[in-house]
Amino acid sequence: KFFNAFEFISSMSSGFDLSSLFESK
Amino acid sequence: MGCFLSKRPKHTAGYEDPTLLAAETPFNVSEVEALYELFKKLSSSIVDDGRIHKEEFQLALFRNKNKRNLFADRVFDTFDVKRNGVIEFGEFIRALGIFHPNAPVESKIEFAFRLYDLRQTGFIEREELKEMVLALLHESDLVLLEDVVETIVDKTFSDADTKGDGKIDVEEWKEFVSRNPSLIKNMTLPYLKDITLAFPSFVVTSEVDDS
Repeated sequence: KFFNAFEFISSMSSGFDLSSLFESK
Repeated sequence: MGCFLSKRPKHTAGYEDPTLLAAETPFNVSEVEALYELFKKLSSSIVDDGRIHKEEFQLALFRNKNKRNLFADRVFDTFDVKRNGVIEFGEFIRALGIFHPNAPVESKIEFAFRLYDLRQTGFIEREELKEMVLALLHESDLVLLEDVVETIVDKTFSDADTKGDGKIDVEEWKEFVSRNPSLIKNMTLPYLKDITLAFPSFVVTSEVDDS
């Protein structure tokens, strides 16, 4: 299967996981 | 006339009227007010000045104010529309609104484009994509041969850069995302669908309570 670099980035980077902002509450 | 003492709540300089913010975003007024509670907490975690500094953002994301991360930097900078190095309340609400499940897909696609356009040239360039892949490998403690990274970047780029001019413009990006919709999966935060249910602890404020 084609390995999509953008998919790799978007699905794996913790920097994109904004749910942590809410968990800090 | 005697002097009038207002009981209005104290808000910080960057505060914006929740009614106006609700009109511009998928949030209703009480949700904007609830998110103000979150904003106050985030913006006072290190410097209590009513604005979120990058260290405060990093602290919230990683529990570590010194942890640098390319993607967290990009998210911060994309929230910081005024580019003054801090996230103000209105910027916070408008940007979070894009992550709302009901926000238009188009705005999610454009926001993701801005994130990946590292040098804000209006294009995603090959070197930027490679830089992001390398940063993620580093973040994840993964090692890939240089040739493999080049191949992944080349393959992705040849698929997305349909005009073949060596850079991905926003139209190519939209078309690429339409073929790969999972690329914007992280642009939706299900929590935002009903903040007042998911985060009842935010909903403690009212104009009276806050004064």
